[in-house]
Amino acid sequence: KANQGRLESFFTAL
Amino acid sequence: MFEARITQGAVLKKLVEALKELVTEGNFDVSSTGLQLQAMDSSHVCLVSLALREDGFEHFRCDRNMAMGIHFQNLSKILKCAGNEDTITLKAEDNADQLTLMFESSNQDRISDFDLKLMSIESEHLGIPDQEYSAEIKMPSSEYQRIVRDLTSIGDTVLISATKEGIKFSTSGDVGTANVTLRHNTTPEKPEEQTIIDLKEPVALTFALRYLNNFAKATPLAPVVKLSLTKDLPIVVEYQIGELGAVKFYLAPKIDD
Repeated sequence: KANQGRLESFFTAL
Repeated sequence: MFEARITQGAVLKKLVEALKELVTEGNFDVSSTGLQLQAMDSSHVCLVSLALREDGFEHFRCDRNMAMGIHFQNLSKILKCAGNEDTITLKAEDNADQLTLMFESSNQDRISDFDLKLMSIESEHLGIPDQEYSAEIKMPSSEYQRIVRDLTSIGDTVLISATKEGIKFSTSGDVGTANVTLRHNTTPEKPEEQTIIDLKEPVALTFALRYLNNFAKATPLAPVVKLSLTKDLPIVVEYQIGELGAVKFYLAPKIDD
């Protein structure tokens, strides 16, 4: 089963 | 002071309708180059990035950079009071706590103004690198809308795979399974009816259909939508708003355990 990723796992917080 | 005038007020109405369910609030960042917004949904799964260029407006003036905190449901309530043919002017004094919206009918015989209370919003900006994507697909926005709407009635998630055969959307649920494949097709004379697949390498990613379906609320803004895919990165669903700018939606993929 796949989990929903969050955007912070892909992009850096500024 | 800030002042921006747009003859096609309907564009602003459509824009806010497209955003208001995804993001409840966000900052309109205005500067001399235009108006920008970056806002995430409450679960930090998707992000809206809006950029409207200064020269896309009939008139644009911004003396000082400002972040105007907008509650989108409230802005929507006000914009519902504007006619589809109205010219809309946005105005705010420097450091103001309200945004004035002025609506003028096309024959100038009705003028109304509304003040929207602004909010103070701690915005969390994400740095999104410019990058090459493995696959970029341009298709009619109505086709995208139809596919995600149809598949949402079958399943919760969609596997989007781009290969040299085309782009395939696959889902499954209690009723069964569904696959829709679009092939590269430049036969239609009108560019907005073509499907253009620019593939650097095959890619397949899984996404929650609920969000992709929500992005399709931007369909009235543009005849064409562009999807950009790269392995292990959020999908970008992009609508060009004529000469005014663009709205991009980013959605994080589902990750295998």
